[in-house]
Amino acid sequence: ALGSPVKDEL
Amino acid sequence: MNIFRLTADLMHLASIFILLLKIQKTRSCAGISFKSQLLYALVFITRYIDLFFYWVSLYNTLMKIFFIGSSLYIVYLMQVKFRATNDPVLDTFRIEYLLAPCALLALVANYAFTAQEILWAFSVYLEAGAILPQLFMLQRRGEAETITTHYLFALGAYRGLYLLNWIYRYWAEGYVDWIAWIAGLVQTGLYTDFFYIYYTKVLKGQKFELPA
Repeated sequence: ALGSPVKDEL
Repeated sequence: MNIFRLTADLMHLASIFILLLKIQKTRSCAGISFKSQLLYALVFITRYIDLFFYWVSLYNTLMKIFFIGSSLYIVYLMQVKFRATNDPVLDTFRIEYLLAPCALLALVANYAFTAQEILWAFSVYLEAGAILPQLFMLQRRGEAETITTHYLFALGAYRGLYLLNWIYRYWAEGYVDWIAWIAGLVQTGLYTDFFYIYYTKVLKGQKFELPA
């Protein structure tokens, strides 16, 4: 699976 | 943080203030789709549940609290305080046809099969389509108050500006987020017709009216 991007957005 | 994302977030904030202003000033939620507002509340709750266990920044946390709080407040205003002005007769979009595919898609297309990632993906997919009941209602009414069109413009512009933010972040940081990107493109695309009429009518001082 693709890694999850950092969730720093709203 | 870059200028595109900051402007986008401020547009998103502005859209909510414009909506609150419209409801409070006219003491009416006529022309506003309750279903869309309910979907936004669901979007924010499912996405920002990470508020309790994932720290990004004070900015991020305060915005999350604001978006959850204001969306629930709007649902309250529409369903309780100004209930009499709500016109469910025109708010006929079948949201189950949106919720079910988004839930299914979130189960299949996510970054990890965990509750948090599935809820996050669900919120992103749902946000992309959450404006549909509102646009559907607008179509049925054939016209909108100017302040309502400003609300819709700010709301549409917010995700459009995120597209620029993503291009910038890809270039500057190599940042990639396919789920948000594709959903964001769809979300912005849904506004094309609206943007066109907003530009050709409202910005030229005319009333927002759809051709018969």
